[in-house]
Amino acid sequence: MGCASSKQFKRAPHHEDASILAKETTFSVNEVEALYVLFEKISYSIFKDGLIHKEEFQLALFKNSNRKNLFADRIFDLFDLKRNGVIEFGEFVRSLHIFHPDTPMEDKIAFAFRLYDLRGTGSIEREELKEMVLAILNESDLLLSDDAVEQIVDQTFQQADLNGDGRIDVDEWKAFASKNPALLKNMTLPYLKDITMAFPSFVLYSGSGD
Amino acid sequence: KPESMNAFALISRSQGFNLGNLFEK
Repeated sequence: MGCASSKQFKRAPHHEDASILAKETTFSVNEVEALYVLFEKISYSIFKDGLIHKEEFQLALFKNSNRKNLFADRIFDLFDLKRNGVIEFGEFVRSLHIFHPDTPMEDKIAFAFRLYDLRGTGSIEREELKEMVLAILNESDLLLSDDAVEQIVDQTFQQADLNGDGRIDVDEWKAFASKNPALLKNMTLPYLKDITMAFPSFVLYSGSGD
Repeated sequence: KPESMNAFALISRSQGFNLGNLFEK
């Protein structure tokens, strides 16, 4: 009954059928199975329950399970489609699909918007943008005066907030991101093209034979 | 120079977005 032991020794939940996930995403069945090898590695790194907890996600990203990072938190929350505090295998595959090189740019733009819309209001507000700029400065140990930060935020709003209402809505974001594709570089993971090469041991798990 | 910076370009460099690290063995 104890929380700690049930978290440590719970049986792995049966993961979703690879063929269903392959139909819904850019990945083939083999690639989904290869992703399971990666998922399993991450999801058993601390809690051994076949679910990715935030600490395990941070450990995989930063080699440190306690490292707090606003943007890693946002990614985790968006991957956690059911919003139950853990990432299941289906959520992992459906979310990584966005980062596949072959996924349409519109999907990446939409995902990035949700990342940056910190409070989920349907637009990126000035305060949110400033909060994110302060977070990246803090993360990078960069020191900038408040005036300089305000200037960066102002200038970005001048470029992106086309109707000047003090918020960047989804259409303004689409226009801005389309004009500045370098902003979306972090939305594409070349690794996903070669996932079966990176994790070839999937054949031991798969038996799917395709 | 801060005046030539785009906030989103700055933010997109966060290590938190570096999902490539998930694939490191």
